[in-house]
Amino acid sequence: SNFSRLRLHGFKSFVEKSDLDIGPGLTGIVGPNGCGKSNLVEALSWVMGETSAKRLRGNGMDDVIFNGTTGRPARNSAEVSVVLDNSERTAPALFNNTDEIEVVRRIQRDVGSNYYVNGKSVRARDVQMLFADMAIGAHSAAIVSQGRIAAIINAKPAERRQVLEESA
Amino acid sequence: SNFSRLRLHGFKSFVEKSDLDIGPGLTGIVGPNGCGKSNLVEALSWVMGETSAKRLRGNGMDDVIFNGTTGRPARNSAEVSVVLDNSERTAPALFNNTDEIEVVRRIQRDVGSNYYVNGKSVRARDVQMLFADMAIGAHSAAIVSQGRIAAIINAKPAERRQVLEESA
Amino acid sequence: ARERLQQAFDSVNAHFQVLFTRLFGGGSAHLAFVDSTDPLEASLEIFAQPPGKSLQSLSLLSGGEKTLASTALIFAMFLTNPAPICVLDEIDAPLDDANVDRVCTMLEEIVKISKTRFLVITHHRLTMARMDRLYGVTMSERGVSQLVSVDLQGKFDFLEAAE
Amino acid sequence: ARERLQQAFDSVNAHFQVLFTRLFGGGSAHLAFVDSTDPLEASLEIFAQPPGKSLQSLSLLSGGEKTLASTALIFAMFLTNPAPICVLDEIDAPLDDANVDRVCTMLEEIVKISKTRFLVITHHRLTMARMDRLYGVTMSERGVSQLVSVDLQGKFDFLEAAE
Ligand SMILES: Nc1ncnc2c1ncn2[C@@H]1O[C@H](COP(=O)(O)OP(=O)(O)OP(=O)(O)O)[C@@H](O)[C@H]1O
Ligand SMILES: Nc1ncnc2c1ncn2[C@@H]1O[C@H](COP(=O)(O)OP(=O)(O)OP(=O)(O)O)[C@@H](O)[C@H]1O
Ligand SMILES: [Mg+2]
Ligand SMILES: [Mg+2]
Repeated sequence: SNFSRLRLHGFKSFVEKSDLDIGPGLTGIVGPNGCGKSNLVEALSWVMGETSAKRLRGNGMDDVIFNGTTGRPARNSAEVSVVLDNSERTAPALFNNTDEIEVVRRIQRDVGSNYYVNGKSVRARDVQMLFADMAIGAHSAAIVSQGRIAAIINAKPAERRQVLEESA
Repeated sequence: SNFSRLRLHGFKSFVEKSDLDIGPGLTGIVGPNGCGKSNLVEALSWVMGETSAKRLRGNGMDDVIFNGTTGRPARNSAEVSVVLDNSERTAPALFNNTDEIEVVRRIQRDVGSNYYVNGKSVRARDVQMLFADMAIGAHSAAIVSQGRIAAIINAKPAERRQVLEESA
Repeated sequence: ARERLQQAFDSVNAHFQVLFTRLFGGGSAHLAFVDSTDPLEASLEIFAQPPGKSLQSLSLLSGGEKTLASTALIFAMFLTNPAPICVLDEIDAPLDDANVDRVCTMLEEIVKISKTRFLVITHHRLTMARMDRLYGVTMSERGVSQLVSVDLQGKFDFLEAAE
Repeated sequence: ARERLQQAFDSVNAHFQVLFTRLFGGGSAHLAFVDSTDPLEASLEIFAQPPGKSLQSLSLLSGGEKTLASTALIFAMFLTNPAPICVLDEIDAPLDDANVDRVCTMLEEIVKISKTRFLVITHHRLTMARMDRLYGVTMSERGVSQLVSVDLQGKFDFLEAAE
């Protein structure tokens, strides 16, 4: 299945609803320092089931919720969704009955997050399994966050084996 | 005192004697990936008394000695010298009787390193003190090695205090 | 599981050797299992030798060389078990212009042979120019990010300029 | 020792606030001793608020913002107790063009008011153009570094080109 759209609403600096269409080939993302490019990458990891706030540069998971600017108040919830094109019906059986699969993660301040697939509430594990079957996930080597490109080479040999297992 | 020249001979990829004149203001250093720019920075830290091979990206201190290419054999010794302009006679008393101070560090494979100031053999501690009195040194915040610029901000608060002590 | 890991290793190793030599314009590299004969217990060691240089520990490679070697390894894993999406956040930051060009060329080749979609974050003009489409992220209202699709013919300058 | 540390803190803090606001074109930042009233025992905390954004933990700053904040702190220490030499190895790698320009402008100002000599390693054309002199490091013989003084009018291209 292909990734076709990422939508953020209230996630970090993306307080307004924002859509990123993911076309085939190479999509470049540009902009000045601090404008929100790496926040987009973290939104993708988060909707795929990221459980570590630290990997999202936060102290607690609530740090992903828009925390206000000098001109706007903080929010109390955030939502990210990713739409997968499943017209070739290659998704795992549990989710393979529609042309599109929309995975949503929603967080409420001080409450926690919920996951939905095509509107149905599911567990975090279900979402993590859905992506793992597609050889992708929050901790996949295919998501190279800023400053981490050399991390594979600098990793300890035992950690490197784990990365290889992912491509098995 | 000003730094006026850095000379490398047999240090890492600088197998031939190479001189870098350090003029006032801004001296840019450019060149393709892997050509030896960061090796220059490490040569400066090393001659100022660096004791950790790891901070010079090596496993042991002998890793700073030219270890050969497909066209040349490895060497067994390396030497770096730095010349300080002391015409204003601001150096610590021990070394303050000449217009120029030349600090040399020489290493012999499997033997270890020796330090010399204006030709006289001195201890590592003497060299470290000479530079510390000038508010500089191998671990100074003024030597920002590659990829470490954000290290001050990412450091633990207790480590940051140590850095502040240096400017006291 | 042991067999699958061995097969993955063989494939990643084969691709890694080819991609490394392509990105460095020569030299050689390979992977090896060490510390145990059982792949499930062993550690993975990486050997890399840039063209004309002697084989040495990875830690002595330069910032740009480490980036290139890592890129070769990531793409080798890709070709073994392609992920549907790949995100690269400023991997071109430590590279000189010649290596930016080589990485972009390799990206274009991988796109031709796999269905993988790439999101490439960059400040580098050379990389921007090789993209199929561009999105700009701006903060015209301070602290609030907005996504803008950039007409490729349009100037990138307004995006990189200071607020 | 306690007194000297307190004096250094006051000076670095004062410089840091000014330099941060200049590099970010606004906003505010300051240092604080925490965990103890005795400076010799306390830890040093850094508070940074880019223009228009709410005050938050340093870890949420972007790659470029962290680089700018670190640069402001290093230069603040400089102005407190100037070192004779400063070496900056590709600090401009994570920065966009506008911030490269701001950092270079600040470097030029610091050079005017102090005797510090700077060695600046860079791949960025904008930075190269602001240097007083340039040295190239080449490896015309593979694996062997050679230092070449570059005539500033000369093209930088031969240095950055692939071997
Ligand atoms: N919960 C939040 N609410 C509001 N803003 C946030 C939140 N978390 C992070 N930010 C803001 O996001 C900004 C960082 O964005 P990001 O790291 O995506 O920038 P970037 O475009 O990647 O920049 P660079 O080019 O420097 O890497 C910070 O300035 C921070 O203030
Ligand atoms: N002891 C040694 N003998 C010979 N060559 C060495 C030695 N130690 C390191 N090198 C070589 O030096 C090179 C790295 O140089 P350096 O890190 O200075 O490059 P650089 O110019 O900073 O590149 P980049 O722009 O990618 O950061 C490596 O390719 C390595 O082979
Ligand atoms: Mg970023
Ligand atoms: Mg380097």
